[in-house]
Amino acid sequence: SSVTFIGNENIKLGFDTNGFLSEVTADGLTRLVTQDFLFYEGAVGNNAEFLNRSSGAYIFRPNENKIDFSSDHVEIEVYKGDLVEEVHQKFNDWISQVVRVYKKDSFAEFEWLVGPIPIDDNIGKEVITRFSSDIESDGVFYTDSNGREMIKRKLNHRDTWDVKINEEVAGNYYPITTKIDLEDDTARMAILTDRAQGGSSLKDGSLELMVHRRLLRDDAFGVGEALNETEYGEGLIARGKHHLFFGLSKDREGVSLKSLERLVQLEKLLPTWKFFSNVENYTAEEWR
Amino acid sequence: DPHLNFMRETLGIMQHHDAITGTEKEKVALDYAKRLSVSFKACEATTRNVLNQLSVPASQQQSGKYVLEFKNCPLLNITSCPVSESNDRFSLTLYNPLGHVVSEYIRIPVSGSEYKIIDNKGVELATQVVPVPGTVNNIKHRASTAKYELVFRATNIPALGYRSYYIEKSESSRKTLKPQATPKAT
Repeated sequence: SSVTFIGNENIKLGFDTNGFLSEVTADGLTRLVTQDFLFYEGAVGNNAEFLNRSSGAYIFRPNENKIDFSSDHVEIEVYKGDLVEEVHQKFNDWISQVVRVYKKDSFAEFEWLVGPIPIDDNIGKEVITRFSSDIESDGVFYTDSNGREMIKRKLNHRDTWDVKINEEVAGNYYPITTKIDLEDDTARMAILTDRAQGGSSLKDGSLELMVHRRLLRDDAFGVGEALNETEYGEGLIARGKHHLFFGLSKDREGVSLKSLERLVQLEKLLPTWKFFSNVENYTAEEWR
Repeated sequence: DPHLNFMRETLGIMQHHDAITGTEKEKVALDYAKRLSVSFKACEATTRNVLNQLSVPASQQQSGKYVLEFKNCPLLNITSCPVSESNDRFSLTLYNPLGHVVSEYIRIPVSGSEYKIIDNKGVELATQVVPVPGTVNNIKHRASTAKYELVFRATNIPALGYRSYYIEKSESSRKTLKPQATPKAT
């Protein structure tokens, strides 16, 4: 009946009555930030014509940029404890997510689970997660280059030639190996990925990342089969994590959000190695 | 060396542009996954030997008394680990591959709802247990008995070093929540 909150003293996330993320508070800023899962319908083309190829393993090409929402209502369960607060979201039978904030962190973790993507309607689907905010980014966003320098991108623009974008979605997609971000004079939003994904900012204040795709046609660039992945019967399930950073775009007492992102990026991509041992026959003292 | 060489060769294959971008045929993708899995398994023997050399006093190594099996759980990313799901007492060793000290929240798939965690100094740590989400794609497609994830904060793991934790299911949890089946090791 009202907004549900999870978080800590550093960052707080609000979820509206429909179960969607609706606001984020961090660094004394409260801004409208929404998150949703959507999917593009894969283009079915004539592979004999170069400019009319199907969407496939090599190319992302949505059918007339058609996009569908995965759900208009999300079932949620909320768990709060001393170490972590979580919201478990179910968007539909094949998309779910856990949003969590650990007690000492200043970012939020989104663990998504997508698949098997249904294809009974004979439509290939390319699923994205989209974070939308009121940040006035003026068409500018940044993507990383294999975890190194961040590269400035501008919607429908190339730095070294006059470009005419024929495909307004695919023509603005870039490879994201670890991070995508945008900002204005006040606020900043960044998302860290746990694997290489395609991503873009198609509207001011909005960031999107492609998390899973299942396509029914080969794109005729060489692989010779559709990206359908039916080996195990009904398509694959993908699971992964995004880390959302939100806050002031300027330095906070000499520490910038960017520097924190950089450190967390390293620790998330190179986490501790975990080794498990059966110690049924030891007491804690013997084990020590 | 044979163990490490298999991983070296596999990582060589993984440099192919089709492996990097995912433009290989499906059966080739499955073969890549299999090769990576076999090489991790091979290197597990190496890491186990090294960890035993580091953690067991030299005087005890001959007797083998305190030598432990250090197992990887390659399906931990989908909340599945046979060791933590089926044992009432197990230990977790965290190796920090970074050049600085780190603290990290750890999540372990477990079958019970109450656990005690003791660190290497004998200090009991704060824990929290969170249910594994019960969505359709999560239940139907995971071969795991884990109903919960055990969360704790591992602090001050030394740079390029390790820290171990002793984890024990509480008596009450042992009585009421026995796992229904042994997790599959695949």
